[in-house]
Amino acid sequence: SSIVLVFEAPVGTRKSFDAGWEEGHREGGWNWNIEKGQRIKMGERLGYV
Amino acid sequence: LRFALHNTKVEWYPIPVGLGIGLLGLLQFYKAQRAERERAEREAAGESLDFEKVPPRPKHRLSGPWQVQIMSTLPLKAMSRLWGRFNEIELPYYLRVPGFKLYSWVFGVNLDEVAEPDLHTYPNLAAFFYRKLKPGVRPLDPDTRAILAPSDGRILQFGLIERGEVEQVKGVTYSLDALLGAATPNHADHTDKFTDHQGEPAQKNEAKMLADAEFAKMNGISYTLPTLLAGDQGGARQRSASIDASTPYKASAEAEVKADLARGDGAPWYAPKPTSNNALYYVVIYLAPGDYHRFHSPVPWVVQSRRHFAGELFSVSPYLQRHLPGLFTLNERVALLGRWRWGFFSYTPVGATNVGSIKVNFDAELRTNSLTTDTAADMAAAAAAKRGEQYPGFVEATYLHASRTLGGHPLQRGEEMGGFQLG
Repeated sequence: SSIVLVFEAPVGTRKSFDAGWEEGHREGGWNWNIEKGQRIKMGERLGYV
Repeated sequence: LRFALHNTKVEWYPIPVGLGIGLLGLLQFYKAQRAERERAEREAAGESLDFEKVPPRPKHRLSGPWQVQIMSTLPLKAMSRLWGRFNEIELPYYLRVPGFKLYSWVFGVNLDEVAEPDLHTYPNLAAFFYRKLKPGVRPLDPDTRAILAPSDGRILQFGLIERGEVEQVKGVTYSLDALLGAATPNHADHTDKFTDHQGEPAQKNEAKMLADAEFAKMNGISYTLPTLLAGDQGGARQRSASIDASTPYKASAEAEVKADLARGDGAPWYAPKPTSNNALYYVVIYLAPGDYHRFHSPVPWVVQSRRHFAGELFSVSPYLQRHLPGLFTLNERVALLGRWRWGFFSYTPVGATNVGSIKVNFDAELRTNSLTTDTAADMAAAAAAKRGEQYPGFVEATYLHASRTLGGHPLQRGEEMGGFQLG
Protein backbone atom coordinates (compact mmCIF):
# COMPACT_ATOMS: atom_id res chain seq x y z
CA SER A 1 0.00 0.00 0.00
CA SER A 2 1.04 3.58 -0.57
CA ILE A 3 -0.02 7.09 0.26
CA VAL A 4 0.30 9.93 -2.23
CA LEU A 5 0.10 13.51 -0.99
CA VAL A 6 -0.38 16.34 -3.49
CA PHE A 7 -0.54 19.82 -2.01
CA GLU A 8 -0.22 23.45 -2.82
CA ALA A 9 2.43 25.52 -1.07
CA PRO A 10 4.27 28.76 -1.67
CA VAL A 11 7.46 28.62 -3.66
CA GLY A 12 9.24 31.41 -1.81
CA THR A 13 12.53 32.93 -2.77
CA ARG A 14 15.84 31.12 -2.83
CA LYS A 15 18.07 32.22 0.01
CA SER A 16 21.72 32.73 -0.69
CA PHE A 17 23.96 29.85 0.33
CA ASP A 18 26.44 32.36 1.66
CA ALA A 19 23.88 33.65 4.08
CA GLY A 20 24.27 30.51 6.11
CA TRP A 21 21.19 28.60 4.90
CA GLU A 22 21.39 25.10 3.62
CA GLU A 23 21.50 24.85 -0.15
CA GLY A 24 18.10 24.98 -1.75
CA HIS A 25 16.42 26.62 1.19
CA ARG A 26 13.60 28.89 0.13
CA GLU A 27 12.65 31.63 2.46
CA GLY A 28 8.92 31.85 2.93
CA GLY A 29 8.44 28.82 0.68
CA TRP A 30 8.25 25.07 0.82
CA ASN A 31 11.37 23.12 1.86
CA TRP A 32 11.77 19.32 1.94
CA ASN A 33 13.37 17.52 4.88
CA ILE A 34 13.46 14.04 3.34
CA GLU A 35 15.51 11.97 0.93
CA LYS A 36 14.46 9.37 -1.58
CA GLY A 37 14.47 5.87 -0.07
CA GLN A 38 14.49 7.21 3.49
CA ARG A 39 12.58 5.29 6.17
CA ILE A 40 10.17 7.55 7.98
CA LYS A 41 7.80 7.24 10.89
CA MET A 42 4.43 8.80 11.41
CA GLY A 43 4.69 12.30 12.88
CA GLU A 44 8.16 13.08 11.58
CA ARG A 45 8.42 16.11 9.34
CA LEU A 46 8.40 15.77 5.56
CA GLY A 47 9.10 19.45 5.05
CA TYR A 48 7.98 22.88 6.11
CA VAL A 49 6.90 26.24 4.78
CA LEU B 1 1.95 -54.99 -5.91
CA ARG B 2 3.52 -55.23 -2.44
CA PHE B 3 6.95 -55.57 -3.98
CA ALA B 4 6.33 -52.56 -6.23
CA LEU B 5 5.02 -50.43 -3.38
CA HIS B 6 7.93 -51.23 -1.11
CA ASN B 7 10.75 -51.05 -3.59
CA THR B 8 9.83 -48.36 -6.07
CA LYS B 9 11.66 -45.17 -5.26
CA VAL B 10 9.30 -42.20 -5.11
CA GLU B 11 10.66 -38.73 -5.74
CA TRP B 12 8.58 -35.60 -5.34
CA TYR B 13 9.21 -32.50 -7.42
CA PRO B 14 7.53 -29.12 -6.90
CA ILE B 15 5.49 -27.81 -9.82
CA PRO B 16 6.98 -24.42 -10.76
CA VAL B 17 4.92 -21.52 -9.41
CA GLY B 18 5.24 -19.81 -12.79
CA LEU B 19 3.36 -22.70 -14.42
CA GLY B 20 0.43 -22.22 -12.04
CA ILE B 21 0.38 -18.47 -12.60
CA GLY B 22 0.60 -19.01 -16.34
CA LEU B 23 -2.33 -21.43 -16.28
CA LEU B 24 -4.46 -18.99 -14.25
CA GLY B 25 -3.51 -16.21 -16.65
CA LEU B 26 -4.45 -18.31 -19.65
CA LEU B 27 -7.83 -19.22 -18.18
CA GLN B 28 -8.51 -15.60 -17.33
CA PHE B 29 -7.47 -14.54 -20.82
CA TYR B 30 -9.92 -16.99 -22.44
CA LYS B 31 -12.64 -15.92 -20.04
CA ALA B 32 -12.13 -12.24 -20.89
CA GLN B 33 -12.11 -13.01 -24.60
CA ARG B 34 -15.35 -14.97 -24.34
CA ALA B 35 -17.03 -12.18 -22.34
CA GLU B 36 -15.90 -9.61 -24.89
CA ARG B 37 -17.19 -11.76 -27.77
CA GLU B 38 -20.57 -12.20 -26.05
CA ARG B 39 -20.80 -8.47 -25.41
CA ALA B 40 -20.03 -7.69 -29.05
CA GLU B 41 -22.70 -10.16 -30.15
CA ARG B 42 -25.26 -8.59 -27.84
CA GLU B 43 -24.42 -5.14 -29.14
CA ALA B 44 -24.64 -6.34 -32.72
CA ALA B 45 -28.07 -7.81 -31.99
CA GLY B 46 -29.16 -4.40 -30.65
CA GLU B 47 -30.03 -5.63 -27.20
CA SER B 48 -30.56 -3.04 -24.52
CA LEU B 49 -28.30 -2.77 -21.49
CA ASP B 50 -29.14 -5.48 -19.00
CA PHE B 51 -27.96 -4.45 -15.55
CA GLU B 52 -28.29 -8.00 -14.31
CA LYS B 53 -25.52 -8.99 -16.70
CA VAL B 54 -23.23 -6.04 -16.65
CA PRO B 55 -20.03 -6.61 -18.61
CA PRO B 56 -16.94 -5.89 -16.55
CA ARG B 57 -15.05 -2.69 -17.20
CA PRO B 58 -12.49 -3.28 -19.90
CA LYS B 59 -9.06 -3.82 -18.43
CA HIS B 60 -6.23 -1.55 -19.38
CA ARG B 61 -3.85 -2.94 -21.92
CA LEU B 62 -0.62 -2.81 -20.02
CA SER B 63 2.82 -2.45 -21.38
CA GLY B 64 5.76 -4.00 -19.62
CA PRO B 65 7.67 -7.24 -19.25
CA TRP B 66 5.91 -10.63 -19.41
CA GLN B 67 5.59 -10.79 -15.63
CA VAL B 68 3.48 -7.65 -15.69
CA GLN B 69 1.44 -8.90 -18.66
CA ILE B 70 0.60 -12.13 -16.85
CA MET B 71 -0.18 -10.29 -13.65
CA SER B 72 -2.63 -8.07 -15.50
CA THR B 73 -4.64 -11.13 -16.54
CA LEU B 74 -5.02 -12.43 -12.99
CA PRO B 75 -8.18 -11.78 -10.98
CA LEU B 76 -6.25 -9.68 -8.48
CA LYS B 77 -9.23 -8.25 -6.64
CA ALA B 78 -10.78 -11.68 -6.14
CA MET B 79 -7.42 -12.97 -4.93
CA SER B 80 -7.13 -10.02 -2.56
CA ARG B 81 -10.59 -10.66 -1.12
CA LEU B 82 -9.75 -14.33 -0.69
CA TRP B 83 -6.53 -13.35 1.09
CA GLY B 84 -8.53 -11.12 3.40
CA ARG B 85 -10.97 -13.91 4.25
CA PHE B 86 -8.12 -16.30 4.88
CA ASN B 87 -6.50 -13.91 7.31
CA GLU B 88 -9.73 -13.48 9.23
CA ILE B 89 -9.72 -17.13 10.22
CA GLU B 90 -9.26 -17.34 13.96
CA LEU B 91 -5.92 -18.78 14.94
CA PRO B 92 -5.63 -21.43 17.67
CA TYR B 93 -4.80 -19.72 20.98
CA TYR B 94 -1.39 -21.33 21.41
CA LEU B 95 -0.28 -20.61 17.84
CA ARG B 96 -0.89 -16.87 18.08
CA VAL B 97 2.21 -15.78 19.95
CA PRO B 98 4.72 -17.87 17.93
CA GLY B 99 2.87 -17.00 14.70
CA PHE B 100 2.89 -13.24 15.29
CA LYS B 101 6.47 -13.34 16.56
CA LEU B 102 7.52 -15.13 13.39
CA TYR B 103 5.66 -12.55 11.28
CA SER B 104 7.30 -9.74 13.25
CA TRP B 105 10.74 -11.27 12.81
CA VAL B 106 10.26 -11.70 9.04
CA PHE B 107 8.78 -8.24 8.38
CA GLY B 108 10.56 -6.23 11.06
CA VAL B 109 7.69 -5.36 13.38
CA ASN B 110 8.81 -3.72 16.62
CA LEU B 111 6.68 -5.49 19.20
CA ASP B 112 7.72 -3.05 21.94
CA GLU B 113 5.61 -0.37 20.24
CA VAL B 114 2.42 -2.40 19.97
CA ALA B 115 -0.39 -1.06 22.15
CA GLU B 116 -1.57 -4.47 23.26
CA PRO B 117 1.49 -6.40 24.43
CA ASP B 118 -0.41 -9.64 24.98
CA LEU B 119 -0.35 -11.13 21.48
CA HIS B 120 -2.97 -13.70 22.49
CA THR B 121 -5.60 -10.98 22.22
CA TYR B 122 -5.22 -10.75 18.45
CA PRO B 123 -7.47 -13.48 17.08
CA ASN B 124 -5.97 -13.53 13.60
CA LEU B 125 -3.37 -11.94 11.37
CA ALA B 126 -5.84 -9.34 10.08
CA ALA B 127 -6.32 -7.99 13.62
CA PHE B 128 -2.58 -7.99 14.30
CA PHE B 129 -1.89 -6.27 10.99
CA TYR B 130 -4.28 -3.43 11.92
CA ARG B 131 -2.74 -3.06 15.39
CA LYS B 132 -2.59 0.20 17.31
CA LEU B 133 0.56 1.65 18.80
CA LYS B 134 1.23 2.71 22.37
CA PRO B 135 0.48 6.37 23.05
CA GLY B 136 3.56 8.52 22.66
CA VAL B 137 5.67 6.22 20.49
CA ARG B 138 5.07 8.45 17.46
CA PRO B 139 5.62 12.00 18.74
CA LEU B 140 4.52 14.74 16.35
CA ASP B 141 7.14 17.19 15.14
CA PRO B 142 6.61 20.36 17.20
CA ASP B 143 7.10 22.71 14.23
CA THR B 144 3.61 23.81 13.23
CA ARG B 145 4.92 24.93 9.82
CA ALA B 146 5.77 21.33 8.98
CA ILE B 147 3.86 18.69 7.06
CA LEU B 148 4.09 15.47 9.01
CA ALA B 149 4.57 11.97 7.68
CA PRO B 150 1.08 10.48 7.52
CA SER B 151 2.28 6.96 8.25
CA ASP B 152 5.32 4.79 8.75
CA GLY B 153 6.99 3.84 5.49
CA ARG B 154 9.63 4.60 2.92
CA ILE B 155 9.86 7.74 0.80
CA LEU B 156 9.59 6.63 -2.81
CA GLN B 157 9.32 9.92 -4.60
CA PHE B 158 8.82 13.57 -3.83
CA GLY B 159 9.15 16.79 -5.69
CA LEU B 160 7.48 19.55 -7.60
CA ILE B 161 4.63 18.88 -10.01
CA GLU B 162 5.41 20.38 -13.36
CA ARG B 163 2.93 20.55 -16.23
CA GLY B 164 0.45 18.57 -14.12
CA GLU B 165 2.63 15.44 -14.08
CA VAL B 166 3.76 13.32 -11.18
CA GLU B 167 6.89 11.23 -11.46
CA GLN B 168 6.37 7.63 -10.36
CA VAL B 169 9.91 6.45 -10.89
CA LYS B 170 12.69 8.09 -12.75
CA GLY B 171 11.55 8.82 -16.28
CA VAL B 172 8.01 7.50 -15.78
CA THR B 173 5.34 10.07 -15.15
CA TYR B 174 1.60 10.16 -14.93
CA SER B 175 -0.77 13.07 -14.97
CA LEU B 176 -2.42 14.53 -11.94
CA ASP B 177 -5.76 14.23 -13.70
CA ALA B 178 -5.25 10.48 -13.99
CA LEU B 179 -4.40 10.19 -10.30
CA LEU B 180 -7.08 12.42 -8.80
CA GLY B 181 -9.61 12.68 -11.62
CA ALA B 182 -10.33 15.82 -13.56
CA ALA B 183 -14.02 16.54 -13.87
CA THR B 184 -16.03 17.00 -10.71
CA PRO B 185 -19.74 16.20 -10.76
CA ASN B 186 -21.33 19.42 -9.68
CA HIS B 187 -24.83 20.73 -10.02
CA ALA B 188 -27.26 22.74 -7.95
CA ASP B 189 -29.79 19.90 -8.03
CA HIS B 190 -27.20 17.74 -6.36
CA THR B 191 -28.03 19.13 -2.94
CA ASP B 192 -31.48 17.62 -2.72
CA LYS B 193 -30.40 14.33 -4.17
CA PHE B 194 -27.58 13.86 -1.70
CA THR B 195 -29.55 15.09 1.28
CA ASP B 196 -32.28 12.57 0.58
CA HIS B 197 -29.80 9.76 1.03
CA GLN B 198 -29.44 10.16 4.79
CA GLY B 199 -29.68 6.88 6.62
CA GLU B 200 -30.04 4.68 3.58
CA PRO B 201 -28.06 1.47 3.20
CA ALA B 202 -24.58 1.94 1.79
CA GLN B 203 -25.21 -0.18 -1.27
CA LYS B 204 -28.28 1.76 -2.32
CA ASN B 205 -26.59 5.03 -1.51
CA GLU B 206 -23.55 4.15 -3.58
CA ALA B 207 -25.78 3.36 -6.53
CA LYS B 208 -27.57 6.67 -6.11
CA MET B 209 -24.29 8.53 -5.95
CA LEU B 210 -23.31 6.82 -9.13
CA ALA B 211 -26.55 7.95 -10.70
CA ASP B 212 -25.80 11.45 -9.46
CA ALA B 213 -22.32 11.36 -10.90
CA GLU B 214 -23.74 10.17 -14.17
CA PHE B 215 -26.36 12.91 -14.09
CA ALA B 216 -23.80 15.61 -13.53
CA LYS B 217 -21.48 14.18 -16.12
CA MET B 218 -24.34 14.01 -18.58
CA ASN B 219 -25.07 17.66 -18.05
CA GLY B 220 -21.45 18.53 -18.53
CA ILE B 221 -21.31 20.60 -15.39
CA SER B 222 -17.94 20.33 -13.79
CA TYR B 223 -14.91 22.24 -12.76
CA THR B 224 -11.35 21.34 -13.48
CA LEU B 225 -8.48 20.90 -11.10
CA PRO B 226 -6.89 24.26 -11.97
CA THR B 227 -10.19 25.92 -11.10
CA LEU B 228 -10.21 24.04 -7.83
CA LEU B 229 -6.68 25.17 -7.13
CA ALA B 230 -7.61 28.73 -7.86
CA GLY B 231 -10.14 28.50 -5.06
CA ASP B 232 -13.38 28.52 -7.03
CA GLN B 233 -15.65 27.16 -4.33
CA GLY B 234 -18.88 28.54 -5.68
CA GLY B 235 -20.18 25.42 -7.33
CA ALA B 236 -18.57 23.03 -4.92
CA ARG B 237 -20.33 24.51 -1.93
CA GLN B 238 -23.70 23.75 -3.45
CA ARG B 239 -23.09 20.07 -3.15
CA SER B 240 -24.08 18.38 0.04
CA ALA B 241 -22.73 15.61 2.21
CA SER B 242 -24.61 12.68 3.55
CA ILE B 243 -21.95 10.10 3.95
CA ASP B 244 -20.57 10.74 7.39
CA ALA B 245 -23.73 11.08 9.39
CA SER B 246 -22.33 8.60 11.90
CA THR B 247 -19.28 10.74 12.63
CA PRO B 248 -19.64 12.82 15.78
CA TYR B 249 -19.30 16.54 15.41
CA LYS B 250 -15.91 17.73 16.62
CA ALA B 251 -15.87 21.32 17.80
CA SER B 252 -12.21 21.17 18.86
CA ALA B 253 -11.01 19.98 15.45
CA GLU B 254 -13.08 22.62 13.73
CA ALA B 255 -11.68 25.37 15.94
CA GLU B 256 -8.08 24.25 15.39
CA VAL B 257 -8.40 23.95 11.62
CA LYS B 258 -10.23 27.24 11.37
CA ALA B 259 -7.56 29.03 13.37
CA ASP B 260 -4.79 27.46 11.31
CA LEU B 261 -6.40 28.26 7.99
CA ALA B 262 -6.90 31.85 9.01
CA ARG B 263 -3.17 32.16 9.67
CA GLY B 264 -2.30 31.62 6.00
CA ASP B 265 -2.53 35.17 4.79
CA GLY B 266 -5.15 36.64 7.04
CA ALA B 267 -7.95 36.00 4.57
CA PRO B 268 -10.84 33.64 5.26
CA TRP B 269 -9.96 30.06 4.40
CA TYR B 270 -12.42 29.89 1.53
CA ALA B 271 -11.14 33.03 -0.17
CA PRO B 272 -9.14 32.34 -3.31
CA LYS B 273 -5.49 32.12 -2.45
CA PRO B 274 -3.03 34.03 -4.58
CA THR B 275 -1.66 31.25 -6.72
CA SER B 276 0.98 33.22 -8.54
CA ASN B 277 3.65 32.32 -6.03
CA ASN B 278 2.32 28.86 -5.20
CA ALA B 279 3.23 25.51 -6.68
CA LEU B 280 2.05 21.92 -6.39
CA TYR B 281 4.24 19.42 -4.59
CA TYR B 282 3.89 15.67 -4.14
CA VAL B 283 5.30 12.88 -2.05
CA VAL B 284 4.78 9.11 -2.31
CA ILE B 285 5.18 6.91 0.77
CA TYR B 286 5.36 3.13 0.51
CA LEU B 287 4.17 1.03 3.44
CA ALA B 288 5.91 -2.35 3.75
CA PRO B 289 4.03 -5.39 5.17
CA GLY B 290 5.54 -4.98 8.64
CA ASP B 291 4.74 -1.29 8.98
CA TYR B 292 2.07 0.22 11.18
CA HIS B 293 -0.84 0.43 8.74
CA ARG B 294 -3.02 3.18 10.13
CA PHE B 295 -2.65 6.59 8.58
CA HIS B 296 -2.92 10.05 10.09
CA SER B 297 -3.52 13.64 9.08
CA PRO B 298 -0.26 15.40 8.16
CA VAL B 299 -1.61 18.94 8.69
CA PRO B 300 -4.75 20.64 9.95
CA TRP B 301 -6.99 20.61 6.89
CA VAL B 302 -10.56 20.28 5.66
CA VAL B 303 -11.58 17.29 3.55
CA GLN B 304 -14.24 18.45 1.15
CA SER B 305 -14.76 15.37 -0.98
CA ARG B 306 -13.57 11.88 -1.68
CA ARG B 307 -13.27 10.11 -4.97
CA HIS B 308 -13.26 6.34 -4.97
CA PHE B 309 -11.49 4.84 -7.98
CA ALA B 310 -12.48 1.15 -8.08
CA GLY B 311 -9.42 0.17 -10.08
CA GLU B 312 -7.19 -2.88 -10.00
CA LEU B 313 -5.09 -4.13 -7.12
CA PHE B 314 -1.58 -4.62 -8.40
CA SER B 315 1.22 -4.93 -5.94
CA VAL B 316 2.84 -1.55 -5.28
CA SER B 317 6.23 -3.05 -4.55
CA PRO B 318 9.20 -1.05 -5.79
CA TYR B 319 9.77 -3.75 -8.48
CA LEU B 320 6.34 -3.26 -10.05
CA GLN B 321 6.60 0.49 -9.73
CA ARG B 322 9.71 0.32 -11.86
CA HIS B 323 8.08 -1.89 -14.50
CA LEU B 324 4.45 -0.78 -14.64
CA PRO B 325 4.03 2.82 -15.78
CA GLY B 326 1.16 4.67 -14.14
CA LEU B 327 0.73 2.02 -11.45
CA PHE B 328 -0.89 4.44 -9.02
CA THR B 329 -3.42 5.52 -11.62
CA LEU B 330 -4.48 1.89 -12.22
CA ASN B 331 -4.88 0.71 -8.64
CA GLU B 332 -7.91 1.11 -6.45
CA ARG B 333 -7.57 4.29 -4.44
CA VAL B 334 -9.47 6.88 -2.45
CA ALA B 335 -8.54 10.46 -3.23
CA LEU B 336 -9.50 12.78 -0.38
CA LEU B 337 -9.59 16.34 -1.65
CA GLY B 338 -9.69 19.50 0.38
CA ARG B 339 -7.89 22.61 1.48
CA TRP B 340 -5.24 23.62 3.97
CA ARG B 341 -3.86 26.99 4.90
CA TRP B 342 -1.93 27.33 1.62
CA GLY B 343 -4.64 26.08 -0.73
CA PHE B 344 -5.32 22.70 -2.29
CA PHE B 345 -4.52 19.54 -0.34
CA SER B 346 -5.11 15.94 -1.39
CA TYR B 347 -4.44 12.67 0.38
CA THR B 348 -4.65 9.46 -1.63
CA PRO B 349 -4.28 6.02 -0.01
CA VAL B 350 -3.58 3.47 -2.78
CA GLY B 351 -4.47 -0.19 -2.25
CA ALA B 352 -2.42 -3.24 -3.19
CA THR B 353 -3.07 -6.95 -3.69
CA ASN B 354 -2.45 -8.00 -0.10
CA VAL B 355 -3.77 -4.78 1.45
CA GLY B 356 -6.86 -4.09 -0.59
CA SER B 357 -9.19 -2.51 1.93
CA ILE B 358 -8.86 1.19 2.59
CA LYS B 359 -10.73 2.38 5.64
CA VAL B 360 -11.55 6.05 6.27
CA ASN B 361 -12.71 6.60 9.85
CA PHE B 362 -15.08 9.47 9.11
CA ASP B 363 -16.68 7.84 6.08
CA ALA B 364 -18.77 4.94 7.26
CA GLU B 365 -20.22 4.24 3.84
CA LEU B 366 -16.99 3.89 1.93
CA ARG B 367 -16.47 0.30 0.75
CA THR B 368 -13.27 -0.57 -1.03
CA ASN B 369 -12.27 -3.90 -2.57
CA SER B 370 -15.91 -4.85 -2.55
CA LEU B 371 -17.85 -6.82 -5.12
CA THR B 372 -20.78 -4.44 -4.65
CA THR B 373 -18.83 -1.31 -5.48
CA ASP B 374 -17.10 -3.07 -8.36
CA THR B 375 -20.48 -3.99 -9.80
CA ALA B 376 -21.72 -0.43 -9.28
CA ALA B 377 -18.68 0.90 -11.13
CA ASP B 378 -19.24 -1.63 -13.91
CA MET B 379 -22.85 -0.44 -14.17
CA ALA B 380 -21.78 3.18 -14.41
CA ALA B 381 -19.14 2.34 -17.00
CA ALA B 382 -21.66 0.36 -19.03
CA ALA B 383 -24.24 3.14 -18.83
CA ALA B 384 -21.65 5.71 -19.90
CA ALA B 385 -20.53 3.51 -22.78
CA LYS B 386 -24.12 3.09 -23.90
CA ARG B 387 -24.47 6.87 -24.06
CA GLY B 388 -21.21 7.08 -25.97
CA GLU B 389 -19.44 8.84 -23.12
CA GLN B 390 -16.27 8.07 -21.27
CA TYR B 391 -16.61 6.79 -17.72
CA PRO B 392 -14.84 9.24 -15.38
CA GLY B 393 -13.41 6.33 -13.42
CA PHE B 394 -14.53 7.34 -9.94
CA VAL B 395 -17.49 7.78 -7.66
CA GLU B 396 -17.50 11.02 -5.75
CA ALA B 397 -19.12 12.00 -2.49
CA THR B 398 -18.74 15.22 -0.57
CA TYR B 399 -18.38 16.17 3.09
CA LEU B 400 -19.53 19.75 2.70
CA HIS B 401 -22.16 19.50 5.45
CA ALA B 402 -19.83 17.75 7.87
CA SER B 403 -18.87 20.97 9.60
CA ARG B 404 -20.93 23.95 10.65
CA THR B 405 -18.59 26.59 9.30
CA LEU B 406 -15.77 24.99 7.34
CA GLY B 407 -17.69 23.28 4.55
CA GLY B 408 -15.93 19.97 5.02
CA HIS B 409 -14.67 17.47 7.52
CA PRO B 410 -11.94 19.08 9.66
CA LEU B 411 -8.90 17.05 10.61
CA GLN B 412 -6.37 17.89 13.24
CA ARG B 413 -2.64 17.52 12.92
CA GLY B 414 -1.70 13.90 13.60
CA GLU B 415 -5.29 12.74 13.94
CA GLU B 416 -5.90 9.15 12.87
CA MET B 417 -7.79 9.15 9.57
CA GLY B 418 -8.08 5.46 8.77
CA GLY B 419 -5.91 2.63 7.61
CA PHE B 420 -5.19 -0.27 5.30
CA GLN B 421 -6.57 -3.69 6.12
CA LEU B 422 -5.69 -7.11 4.76
CA GLY B 423 -7.73 -8.27 1.79
